[in-house]
Amino acid sequence: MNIFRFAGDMTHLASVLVLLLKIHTIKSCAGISLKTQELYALVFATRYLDLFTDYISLYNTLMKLIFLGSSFSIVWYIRYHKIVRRSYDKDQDTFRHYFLVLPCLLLALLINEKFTFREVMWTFSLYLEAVAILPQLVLLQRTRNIDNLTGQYVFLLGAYRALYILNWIYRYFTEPHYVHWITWISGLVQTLLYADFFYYYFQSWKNNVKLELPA
Amino acid sequence: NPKPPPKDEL
Repeated sequence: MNIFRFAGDMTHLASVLVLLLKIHTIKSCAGISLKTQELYALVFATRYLDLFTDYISLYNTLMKLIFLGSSFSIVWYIRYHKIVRRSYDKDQDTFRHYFLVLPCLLLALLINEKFTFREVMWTFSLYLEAVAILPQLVLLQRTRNIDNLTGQYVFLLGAYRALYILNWIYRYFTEPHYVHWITWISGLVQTLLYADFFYYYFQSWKNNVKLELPA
Repeated sequence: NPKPPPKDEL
């Protein structure tokens, strides 16, 4: 464990808590893409298949349970909670996220470190996580006034992977044979997808104006 | 062949 990865995990945790806070306290999911939440639930379900077979540490197991639990409960809230579901804007959240799942699965079958079920699922979860934010970014461009919590949620979600890139650089230089091209390239693509969001987020913070993405 | 190291990252 290094400071970059720990900071990344805490940032990721913070993004999930911000979202749960928004949904649980103000009982609203306005501006939140259910599609992105469903993709993230799938990412965690396919990435943490080793939850009960490989024990790494209490921290690792605890965080996996938190990410699994929170992502599925957020999907449940937006789909079935009688109050929250009313604020879900399904007419705007129209990204065909199934078109993301299949290419990621095919790519995982073609490009992976080892052709085993567990490894292909893990690789699939990496490719899917890289593009999972797309429905949310599209929704933000359609949502005129982005509320603070939603903006903070997306920012933290992007920042966590950027911190992971620093972690990979650190591990590359400190651990012999630590090379994971698939993870690194997926993580880089994922972070680059946030580039323009980060730009507008920073601008809105610097000029102290409401966050707004150009359509 | 040795078992690949477990994935220690989240």
